[in-house]
Amino acid sequence: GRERMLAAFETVNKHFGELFVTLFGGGNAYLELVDSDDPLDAGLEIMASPPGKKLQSLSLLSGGEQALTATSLIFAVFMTNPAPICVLDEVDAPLDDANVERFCGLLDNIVAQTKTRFLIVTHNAVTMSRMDRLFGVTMSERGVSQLVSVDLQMAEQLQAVS
Amino acid sequence: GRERMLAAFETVNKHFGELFVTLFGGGNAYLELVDSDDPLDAGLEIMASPPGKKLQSLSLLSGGEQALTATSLIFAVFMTNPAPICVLDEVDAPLDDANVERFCGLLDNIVAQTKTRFLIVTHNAVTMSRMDRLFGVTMSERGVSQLVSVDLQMAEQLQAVS
Amino acid sequence: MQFDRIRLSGFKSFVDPTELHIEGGLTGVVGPNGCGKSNLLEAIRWVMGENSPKSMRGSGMDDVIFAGTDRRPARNLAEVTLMLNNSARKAPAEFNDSDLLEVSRRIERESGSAYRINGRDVRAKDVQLLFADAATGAHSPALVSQGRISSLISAKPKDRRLLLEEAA
Amino acid sequence: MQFDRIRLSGFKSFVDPTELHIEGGLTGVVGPNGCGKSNLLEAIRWVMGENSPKSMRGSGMDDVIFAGTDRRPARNLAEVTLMLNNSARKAPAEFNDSDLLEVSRRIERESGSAYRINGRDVRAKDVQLLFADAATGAHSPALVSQGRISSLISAKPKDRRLLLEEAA
Ligand SMILES: Nc1ncnc2c1ncn2[C@@H]1O[C@H](COP(=O)(O)OP(=O)(O)OP(=O)(O)O)[C@@H](O)[C@H]1O
Ligand SMILES: Nc1ncnc2c1ncn2[C@@H]1O[C@H](COP(=O)(O)OP(=O)(O)OP(=O)(O)O)[C@@H](O)[C@H]1O
Ligand SMILES: [Mg+2]
Ligand SMILES: [Mg+2]
Repeated sequence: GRERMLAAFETVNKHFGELFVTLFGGGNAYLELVDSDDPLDAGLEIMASPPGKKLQSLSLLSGGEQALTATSLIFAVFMTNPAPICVLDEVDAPLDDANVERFCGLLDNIVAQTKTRFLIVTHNAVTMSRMDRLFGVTMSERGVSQLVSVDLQMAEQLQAVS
Repeated sequence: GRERMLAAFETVNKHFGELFVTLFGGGNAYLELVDSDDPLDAGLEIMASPPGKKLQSLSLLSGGEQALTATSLIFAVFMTNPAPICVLDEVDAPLDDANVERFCGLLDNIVAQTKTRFLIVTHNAVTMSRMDRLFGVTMSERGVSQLVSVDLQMAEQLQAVS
Repeated sequence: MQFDRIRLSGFKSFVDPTELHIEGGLTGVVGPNGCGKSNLLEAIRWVMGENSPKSMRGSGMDDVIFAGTDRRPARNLAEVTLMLNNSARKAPAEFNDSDLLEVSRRIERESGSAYRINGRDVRAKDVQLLFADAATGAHSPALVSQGRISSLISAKPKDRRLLLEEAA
Repeated sequence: MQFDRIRLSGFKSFVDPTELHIEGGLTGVVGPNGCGKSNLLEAIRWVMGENSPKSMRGSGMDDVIFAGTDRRPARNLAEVTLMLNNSARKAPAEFNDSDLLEVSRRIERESGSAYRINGRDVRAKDVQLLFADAATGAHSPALVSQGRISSLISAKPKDRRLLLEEAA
C-alpha cells in the first residue's frame, strides 16, 4: 500500500523532472506530497520553474506553462508503464509554436522508445505538419460523422494560403 | 430587484439568440431560468442547437461549440451596456478556422456599432491576420517582459512559411 | 498487444459503419468543431469497458447510441469493435491462441451492454482485465480527454494524487 | 470615455516602464507562453480597482509587484496609469474639466494601494465609480480573462446567473 505508493511517487517524480526539461527546453520541476504524513492521504503539489524563471507552484505559471507542466506529469505517469495506445484530445490548444514543436518531438521519442501508437486530435497547424498521417472527420450530412483520409501535403498547402 | 433581473434576462436572452446565430452561422439558442420561481435565486441554463443539430443543454455540445456558445453569452451581456474597452484573453483557442473567422467578423461589427476598442491575446494565426495591428510581448531578458510593435504583413509571412 | 483498427456503428454521431486503421507512429485527427473527433476517441474508451456515463459526456449509458437527426431516425443499437494484434501472445490464456483479438461491445437501448472477445460472450470484467494486463484500458492515463489537462491544473492536491495511484 | 494608453512600471513581469497605445478597432497581442500577455491585461483590471488577489492569480495584493529574477532584485513599488480621453465630458463633475483623465494606482510593498485621478489623491471607490459610470470597470463582463470561458461552461447554473446580475 504505502510503500508501493511512495515507490510510484519516486518513479513518476524522476520522469516528471526529465520530461519537464524536454518539453520546456530547460528549467526544472518536481512533485511534492503535502498536507499529510500518510502518502495515501496526501495532496500532490507541483513545483515548477520554466527556463530562467524562479520556482513557483503550478498555479502561478502562465496558462500555457500550466498546460505544458500538466502534460509533463501525464507523460511521467505514462512512462512508468507505457501503454500500446495513447490518445490526446486537443492538448496543444494553449501552446505556442515552439512548445508545440518540442511536444511533437517528445511524441516521436516515445514512439521510438515504446512503439506506442498515438491518436492526436488537433486544430493546430504545426501539430498537423508533424503527424505521420492525417484523418479528417467531417459532417457533410448534418449530425452524421464520416472519416476521411487527408493528404498531408494538401493540408500543409491549405494552411499556408489561408 | 426582481423586475430588473427579469428585464435584464429578457434583453440578454434576445441578444444571446442573435449572437449565437451570427457566430455559428445558423442554428438557434436560448437561456432559461431554472431551479426556482424566484429569478434572484434561479440557475441559468443554456440550451443550444448548432446548425443542423438538435437542441441540447450546453454540457452536451462539443468543446468548441461550448466555447462559442459561452462567448455568445458574454457578448450578449456586453451588448446590454457596451463598454469602451473589451479585453479577450485567448478565447479563440478551441475554435476551428471557420468559427474564428465568424468570431472576428462579429468583433468588426461591434467596433462599427459601439466604437469599443479591443485588446485580443491570441496564438491563432487566423485571428492575427484579422487584427488592425499587432503588439508582441517578448522576454528577451528572462523574466522581464517588453512590448514591441509587430508588422502585420511580417507576421502573415512568418505564418505561411512555418 | 497492438491496436490495429477500430470499427464503429451507431455510436454517437458515427451512425454509419466506420473503420479507422491505427498505424504506427503519430496519427492526427482533424476537422471542424462538433464534427465528431472526441466522439471517435470516446469509442475507444467505451469498448475497453468505460462504465461511467458522465465521463462519456452523457447522463445514461444509452446516450452513446445514435440519437437521430431531422433526416435520420434514432438507432436502438450501438457497436464498437477493436481489432488487436496479439502476435506477441501475451493475452490471458483463454484468448491467447490467436494472432488477432477482436474485442467488441454492443449496447441495446434499455437492455445494457454485451461484450465479446473473438466471438465469445464475456463479462465486462474480462475485457477490463484483458486491457489492464496490457497496460491500457478505459482509465489508462494515456487516454487524455478534452479538458483533462485543465481539470488536472485546477484539481485540489488530494484529487491530483489519485492520478499517481493509477501509476502505483 | 475612451481608453488611449496604459503605462506600467514594476507590475509583474513588466519591471521596466512600458507604454501601450490603445487605438480604435482590433489590437492583437501575441507572444510565446509565459512572456507576459495576461499580465498586461491584468494591469488594466488592476488599475480600475480590482481588489481580489485571487483574480490577479496571487495570494496577496503585493504579488503584483515585480518579484525579481536571478539578475534583477525585486521591486517594492508597482504603478499602472491609464490615460483616458474625456472629450465627451461625461466624467463625474469633480474630474470633468479636462479632455484627458489620468487614472493611476500605485502599490508599495506592505503599505497598500494609492489611487490618483489627474494628480489628485482619491479613494479606490472614486476610481471604481468613475469606471462604473462609463460602463466599464474591473468587473466588466467585457474583460474576459484566460480560462473565464471554461469556468462559465463548467459553472453551476446558480453561479452562471451571477453573470446576468452584472448586466442588471
Ligand atoms: N448519441 C448521439 N447521437 C447523435 N449525435 C451525437 C450523440 N452524442 C453526441 N452527438 C453529437 O456529436 C457532436 C459532438 O461531437 P464531438 O464532441 O466529437 O465534436 P468534436 O469534433 O470533438 O468538436 P470540437 O473540436 O469542438 O471539440 C455534437 O454535435 C453532438 O450533437
Ligand atoms: N510579481 C511578479 N514578478 C515577476 N514576474 C511575475 C510576477 N507575477 C508573474 N510573473 C511572471 O509572469 C509570467 C506569466 O506571464 P503571463 O501569465 O502574462 O504569460 P502569458 O504571456 O499570458 O502566457 P500564456 O500564453 O501561456 O498564457 C510568469 O513567468 C510569471 O513568473
Ligand atoms: Mg472535441
Ligand atoms: Mg496568458
